[in-house]
Amino acid sequence: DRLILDMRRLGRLAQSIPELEPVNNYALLICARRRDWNGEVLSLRSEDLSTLALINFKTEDQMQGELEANGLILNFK
Amino acid sequence: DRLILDMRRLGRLAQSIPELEPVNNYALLICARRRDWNGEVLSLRSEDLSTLALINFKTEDQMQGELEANGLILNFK
Ligand SMILES: Nc1nc2c(ncn2[C@@H]2O[C@@H]3COP(=O)(O)O[C@H]4[C@@H](O)[C@H](n5cnc6c(=O)[nH]c(N)nc65)O[C@@H]4COP(=O)(O)O[C@H]3[C@H]2O)c(=O)[nH]1
Ligand SMILES: Nc1nc2c(ncn2[C@@H]2O[C@@H]3COP(=O)(O)O[C@H]4[C@@H](O)[C@H](n5cnc6c(=O)[nH]c(N)nc65)O[C@@H]4COP(=O)(O)O[C@H]3[C@H]2O)c(=O)[nH]1
Ligand SMILES: Nc1nc2c(ncn2[C@@H]2O[C@@H]3COP(=O)(O)O[C@H]4[C@@H](O)[C@H](n5cnc6c(=O)[nH]c(N)nc65)O[C@@H]4COP(=O)(O)O[C@H]3[C@H]2O)c(=O)[nH]1
Ligand SMILES: Nc1nc2c(ncn2[C@@H]2O[C@@H]3COP(=O)(O)O[C@H]4[C@@H](O)[C@H](n5cnc6c(=O)[nH]c(N)nc65)O[C@@H]4COP(=O)(O)O[C@H]3[C@H]2O)c(=O)[nH]1
Repeated sequence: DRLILDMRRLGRLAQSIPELEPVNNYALLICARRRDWNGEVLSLRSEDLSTLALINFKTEDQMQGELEANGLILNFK
Repeated sequence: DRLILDMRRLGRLAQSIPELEPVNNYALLICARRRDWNGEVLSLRSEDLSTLALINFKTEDQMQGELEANGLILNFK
């Protein structure tokens, strides 16, 4: 299912947790591609969880677990 | 590249041009999936042109040509 990220929190945590920098960079690349600067939430495609896991050398469960453990997933809809 | 459809015009033309009904139905399915009832424009993925061509027994060039000939494509961005 889709992934809804808390962009404000992700930007803040990525400054102190190096593991989250690639996630923040990926999210910012999508925002730039869309020109979507609402700045609060970013809804990503379900396939993006696979892509994020791949580029972070994790399984999808590990990636999702790390995002949840850091309070970055807001899923509603 | 993406496809931006004029939803208002598509809904109107689909009533008198049977060829356009499947296109209108596909667009409405996407609107429902997103709950995107802005009603004016619908931006579709570049892959959707392939899907629309397939389900309408046309090539991509024929599908795009038909949409353009009916004034249904608003492409800006
Ligand atoms: N509400 C909604 N609208 C959709 C959806 N899929 C496509 N669109 C609309 O269709 C446009 C073109 O999509 P694209 O050709 O796949 O081209 C996209 C795609 O290649 C990439 N992209 C944007 N957002 C995402 C994302 O969340 N994940 C991935 N993997 N790529 C994305 O950037 C391009 C431009 O994105 P946009 O400027 O946003 O422009 C998007 C957007 O207006 C969807 O699931 N929901
Ligand atoms: N900027 C932004 N906002 C987000 C995002 N994810 C969630 N939201 C916010 O949460 C609501 C649901 O977004 P959605 O699931 O993408 O569902 C959206 C989406 O599918 C579509 N939509 C709305 N505006 C656009 C747009 O400018 N382009 C495209 N392609 N789709 C849009 O209509 C649905 C309802 O939209 P809203 O009522 O406006 O309400 C949206 C919006 O306020 C995001 O990645 N970027
Ligand atoms: N601005 C923008 N936002 C994007 C893009 N791709 C994905 N998103 C955001 O990520 C959410 C989940 O996308 P999904 O898992 O592919 O799940 C999507 C997808 O399976 C389908 N869908 C929505 N729009 C399109 C479309 O234009 N073409 C196709 N083929 N499927 C779509 O409906 C599901 C729900 O769509 P949404 O409620 O809109 O919710 C979308 C939307 O908020 C994009 O290119 N641009
Ligand atoms: N997932 C998601 N993404 C969102 C949402 N709201 C905005 N976005 C993203 O932010 C970009 C700018 O949105 P905008 O300034 O509201 O301005 C938008 C909007 O006013 C309109 N628009 C174009 N296509 C659509 C569409 O399919 N649905 C809706 N509701 N508006 C669209 O044209 C402008 C450019 O649209 P896009 O190319 O799609 O580019 C959108 C889209 O990538 C949202 O609720 N959910």
